[in-house]
Amino acid sequence: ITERFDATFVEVERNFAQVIDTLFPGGRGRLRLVEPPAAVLVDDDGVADEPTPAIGPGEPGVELEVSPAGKQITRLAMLSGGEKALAAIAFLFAIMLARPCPFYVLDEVDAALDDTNVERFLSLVDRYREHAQFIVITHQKRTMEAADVLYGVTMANDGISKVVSRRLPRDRREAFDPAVV
Amino acid sequence: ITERFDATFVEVERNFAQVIDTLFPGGRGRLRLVEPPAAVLVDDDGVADEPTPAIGPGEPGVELEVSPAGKQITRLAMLSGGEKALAAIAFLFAIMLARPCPFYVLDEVDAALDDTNVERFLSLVDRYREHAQFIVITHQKRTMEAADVLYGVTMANDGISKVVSRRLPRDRREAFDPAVV
Amino acid sequence: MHLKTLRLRGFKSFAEPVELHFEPGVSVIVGPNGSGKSNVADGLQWAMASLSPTELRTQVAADVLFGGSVRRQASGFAEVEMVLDNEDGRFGSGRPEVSVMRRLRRDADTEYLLNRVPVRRLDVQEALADAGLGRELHAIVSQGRVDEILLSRPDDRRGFIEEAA
Amino acid sequence: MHLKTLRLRGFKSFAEPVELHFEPGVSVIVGPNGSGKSNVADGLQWAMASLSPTELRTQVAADVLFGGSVRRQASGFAEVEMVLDNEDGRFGSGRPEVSVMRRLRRDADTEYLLNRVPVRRLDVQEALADAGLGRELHAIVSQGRVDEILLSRPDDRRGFIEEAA
Ligand SMILES: Nc1ncnc2c1ncn2[C@@H]1O[C@H](COP(=O)(O)OP(=O)(O)OP(=O)(O)O)[C@@H](O)[C@H]1O
Ligand SMILES: Nc1ncnc2c1ncn2[C@@H]1O[C@H](COP(=O)(O)OP(=O)(O)OP(=O)(O)O)[C@@H](O)[C@H]1O
Ligand SMILES: [Mg+2]
Ligand SMILES: [Mg+2]
Repeated sequence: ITERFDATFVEVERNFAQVIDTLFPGGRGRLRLVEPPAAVLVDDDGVADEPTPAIGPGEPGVELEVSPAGKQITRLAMLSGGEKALAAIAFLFAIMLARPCPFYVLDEVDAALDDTNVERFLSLVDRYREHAQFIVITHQKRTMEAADVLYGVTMANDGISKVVSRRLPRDRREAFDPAVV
Repeated sequence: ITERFDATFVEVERNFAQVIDTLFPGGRGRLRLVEPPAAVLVDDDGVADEPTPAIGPGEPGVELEVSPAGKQITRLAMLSGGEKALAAIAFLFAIMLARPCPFYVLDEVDAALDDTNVERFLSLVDRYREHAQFIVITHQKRTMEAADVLYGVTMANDGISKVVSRRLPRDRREAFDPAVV
Repeated sequence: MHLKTLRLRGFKSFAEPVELHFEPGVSVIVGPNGSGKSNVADGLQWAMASLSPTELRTQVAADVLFGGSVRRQASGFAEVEMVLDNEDGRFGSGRPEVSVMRRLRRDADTEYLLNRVPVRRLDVQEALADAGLGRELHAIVSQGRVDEILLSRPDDRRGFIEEAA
Repeated sequence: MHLKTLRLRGFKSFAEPVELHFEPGVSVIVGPNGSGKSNVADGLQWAMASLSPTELRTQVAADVLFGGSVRRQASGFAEVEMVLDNEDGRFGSGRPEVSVMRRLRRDADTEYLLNRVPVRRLDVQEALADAGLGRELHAIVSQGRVDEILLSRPDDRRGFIEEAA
């Protein structure tokens, strides 16, 4: 099992660096195997020995590192709201490329993104549309224009949801008006 | 202290219903005083008596109820992402009207809102601009147009933030292009 | 393989039966705040045998049943069916499509059905894992929770990759 | 009373001194992802004597110091000053404006200053409460946390109203 994990890890790592290249041009991203928090070996009388770094309780975990262009390696916690969303999307796509699911549902993952990063996110979705089916829930107009098929969910004054759908031929994308669905 | 609380509560409750009217037209909103989780009185031998509802450990707490137009009274947890943001904004404004702070900083509170609700939020900010100073961080174009003064934060490839500001006279709002700040 | 059809009935705000037909490629779902978009995602989570109140945004299991509105009675029955296209034979068994369904009657037990035949929850989970829809693969990213994948602990992240191995 | 000026130096991504002049009415802050908008809000929280790692998005106190970039050394000193207009005399003491400042040198203690005179943290908190900037009044709503005000417990919400009483 470890062999398979190692092979997949290398593949996901390579994917991650590649996807980060699209989402953070000029930045860097990598995955690192980190030793599990070292188990502190306690000898018989309960006194803790020196923690032995290598033989923690389980397998090594996976640490993510992302540094946007021009910035030092950033702890994930110090990234901005939009940068965090992009880094998470990158990790999701890195795994998807190694083992695609039949479909993905992404519910307003673009909410924190500025216009430039919405475009980068959409270029990623467009590039990998053959790998998996994407179902994206959004309020961003640019994302609506990227749809092959658009579904409008409505609710009248009765608290009941209805759905209408419209196929958006590629050439008429620009003319789309979300209020009209 | 209870008297003052009671008077303020009545005021905040009235404000809340009024603000909900703007943010959820046709909907209803109210605040309710709820008894604190009743203290279960334990008699000497540790057997729990009937919980006495009225004399919980502290003062009654405040419960919020919001029902969008056409819907049953909704537990807050069942509201949608955008509805929750609106309900929270309503509560914040209800307290602000009772006791305004000198300024408010609202960091992307409009991120989950659709276009209609961004407009409702902005009409609220515009109506109460004499009550308090609002400093709003946003990516929504409509919100940018509502500014008296616009501040653009930029970061070159050196990881260092700079700020430029531009006064936006009321008549030139429409022509504003965020990319140019 | 891809998602072909999703049917919802009596589930959350879908008091009336609704059917969505999907195609491969990119589908985008839009609509006003509170109209029911995330309820579609919840319907998929529910059909995929989720029991998590956080993922389903419920407190008790019966919260998935249409709770009524000013104009309509509450519903006593919820059903969600997802139909996967199986032209690529990923699911084996020579069927052109595979149906995964979940039902709930108020005050009764949940029912799971695979190709309209009642099965145990475990059977659904195994079938989904075979189809590449195992829980760890994050096929559904809920609203406001895109960061979760980042904020998990290093050994959780290992789990995501192991699942993909 | 309103916020008149905010000065940041060596605080988070503000390695170079930056000054923002605000007016009453509606000010809007824009900029690309990661450019430093929320760091401005953090600067205000910090000047207002916050010690909360969640509010400040830090793990240790020194995380507020500019940590360096590929082109620039880390900073050893951070200072944030907020100047409140006091024309309406809300702050008493006949001053046209009031300054609240916080400083930190790496490996030294934090300093609080009121009108540029060193004071204790408690003095800053009391002055802010007098000015209507008490902690419970939620003057600063952080990114992604607008729902927090809703999700608090009923007795917390009572606290918000008591503070306003
Ligand atoms: N069991 C239920 N019965 C009836 N209505 C329900 C039920 N559960 C949720 N709802 C309603 O569904 C609505 C929320 O729908 P949902 O979260 O899908 O909205 P949304 O389209 O995603 O909106 P947003 O754009 O704000 O995220 C709520 O207003 C809620 O009242
Ligand atoms: N102590 C520090 N030293 C240097 N840079 C820092 C420090 N703390 C945070 N940063 C940087 O500041 C950036 C985040 O800034 P901030 O959160 O203000 O962005 P933002 O403009 O709000 O973006 P978004 O629109 O995505 O919310 C991060 O990229 C981070 O690297
Ligand atoms: Mg939603
Ligand atoms: Mg931000």
